[in-house]
Amino acid sequence: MNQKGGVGKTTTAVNLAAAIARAGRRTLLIDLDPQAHATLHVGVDPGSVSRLAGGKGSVYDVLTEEPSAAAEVLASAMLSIAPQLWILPSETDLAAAETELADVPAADRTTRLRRALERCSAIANGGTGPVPPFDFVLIDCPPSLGVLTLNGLATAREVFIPMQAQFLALQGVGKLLETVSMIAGGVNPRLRVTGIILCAHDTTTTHAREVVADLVEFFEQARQAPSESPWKTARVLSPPIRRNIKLAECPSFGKTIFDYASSCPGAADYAALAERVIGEWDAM
Amino acid sequence: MNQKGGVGKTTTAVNLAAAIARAGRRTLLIDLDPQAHATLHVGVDPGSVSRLAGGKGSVYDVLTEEPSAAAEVLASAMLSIAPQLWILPSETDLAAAETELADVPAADRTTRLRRALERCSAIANGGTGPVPPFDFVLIDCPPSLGVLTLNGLATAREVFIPMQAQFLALQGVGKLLETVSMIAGGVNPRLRVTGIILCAHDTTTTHAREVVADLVEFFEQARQAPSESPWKTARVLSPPIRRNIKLAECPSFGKTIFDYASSCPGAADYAALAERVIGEWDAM
Ligand SMILES: Nc1ncnc2c1ncn2[C@@H]1O[C@H](COP(=O)(O)OP(=O)(O)OP(=O)(O)O)[C@@H](O)[C@H]1O
Ligand SMILES: Nc1ncnc2c1ncn2[C@@H]1O[C@H](COP(=O)(O)OP(=O)(O)OP(=O)(O)O)[C@@H](O)[C@H]1O
Ligand SMILES: [Mg+2]
Ligand SMILES: [Mg+2]
Repeated sequence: MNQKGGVGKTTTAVNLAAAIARAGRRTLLIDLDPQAHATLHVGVDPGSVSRLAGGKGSVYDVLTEEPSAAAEVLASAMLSIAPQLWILPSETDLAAAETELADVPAADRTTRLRRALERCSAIANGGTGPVPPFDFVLIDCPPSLGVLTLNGLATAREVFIPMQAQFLALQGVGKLLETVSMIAGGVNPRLRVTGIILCAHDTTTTHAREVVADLVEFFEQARQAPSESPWKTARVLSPPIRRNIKLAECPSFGKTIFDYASSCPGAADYAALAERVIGEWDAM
Repeated sequence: MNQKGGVGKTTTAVNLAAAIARAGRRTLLIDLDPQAHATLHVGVDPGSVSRLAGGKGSVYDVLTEEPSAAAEVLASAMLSIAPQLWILPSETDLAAAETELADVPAADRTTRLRRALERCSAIANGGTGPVPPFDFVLIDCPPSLGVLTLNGLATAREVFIPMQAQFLALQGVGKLLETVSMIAGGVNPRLRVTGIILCAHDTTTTHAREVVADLVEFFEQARQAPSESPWKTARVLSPPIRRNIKLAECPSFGKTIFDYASSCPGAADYAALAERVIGEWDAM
């Protein structure tokens, strides 16, 4: 997540999920953004998933249904898009969810997604579930700190922050961490920031190196600080994802980078990042 | 304006305004974004402008004061930042303006900025004004279609849409034009879309060329359509602004590109674009 727009959230959610799935882990990608870019990116038409249009439903239904019914909806709305890879798609109506949920009490409206997923895995672990238990769930958030992103933060164990190593991009990080603190201090005490994913990274410029140095310094200070914070163990993750035009092209074909150009630098970088993410998760 | 984040709105507003001022035209840059990036970009500290902090005020005061007082506020809040170049800065409190203005009737809350500027120029043209009449006013909008951007659209004569020539960037253009239509059909009938400014443009890739071709085609169809629309005479503007690291560096020094690296490609592109913008305006 990152409230700043156009930083690489969707490109990262889609291609990291695809890389993790290719490593053999059962992976669910949740598109929590009314722009539905992750949905488009994997070749699903957001206009066709709406139940009003005769589709099987979307994350909008999961958020607005009663939690007891939401698990059923989730199971039917999920679409298989590659071996070991499913998506819970978004649709344009998701924008209305923010307004509809405004009347719901705060602790309820920020935990809708989590409770639906928990019910799903409770059923699945019982063996008769509609939904396979997942090894990894990746959530693509919209560029805002509203109720949709809060549902993402309330659901997640870890926060990944995609960003570009540029001066103006640094300005929003403080506000982002405040929001994580609020959720970690409230409905999701296990939430922690795993780190920053550098997107569209230019390894050659001094400017990028200086911004990265700033970030590394910031996390170093957080690690040494006496107080606990959800980003105490956060860091700038490796490898950075280099700028690579193939990553900008493949959404127009409805494909992940691995189905479009599996040996380009963008694919190599996301595969390497996935390996680290899986390795750390196994080690925990 | 462009509701998508990180597309080049601020970089364009600041450097185009600076280029127009260097061509000798009296130019006002208005920072309508609570992120206050344009304010930062020209070396002004958004924290220091707030009247609560003893500063001379910001666009927040202009929007929330009674229109009769707003003109005075505008005159005092404006800061001179270069020969012929002034900024009406933003501050963080501007985010609160959206909530505060929600209780104001719709036609009132979207025209606060315009009415304050009109009062200012009425006073100025009377010769005793606090504010110099301006040749050009450039407005940097936030990445949203909320009340701040609506104030920008209600005030402006022309809409410039900065964007990057990438597939996912195309997805938001429809919604943007809908919003322009709504304002042009309501409080600002003279509003028209002048065109698209291609930012961080990569002239070498097929992908960028294909996206530009899509845009050119779209505007061609709008031009030939029998119906009137605010983008009937819109087009992809020239030159595109090439990707140039200097443009990402200079905000960290609080400088426009012309004070940072006046002979780099970024400066050349914005200077050339300014020449076209001025030429068209003079010809109207
Ligand atoms: N490593 C990269 N190399 C080249 N282009 C990239 C890279 N990462 C992302 N892009 C492109 O940059 C643009 C923004 O990326 P993306 O849509 O993933 O950002 P986002 O943070 O999800 O945006 P939003 O805030 O709108 O949800 C897209 O056109 C994408 O294709
Ligand atoms: N032509 C360019 N070459 C290189 N970097 C650029 C160029 N144009 C913009 N950038 C950089 O891209 C990032 C996004 O640009 P900018 O802040 O102007 O976008 P924006 O649309 O105003 O974003 P927001 O939606 O947050 O207001 C910034 O770090 C900026 O310095
Ligand atoms: Mg996205
Ligand atoms: Mg901006």
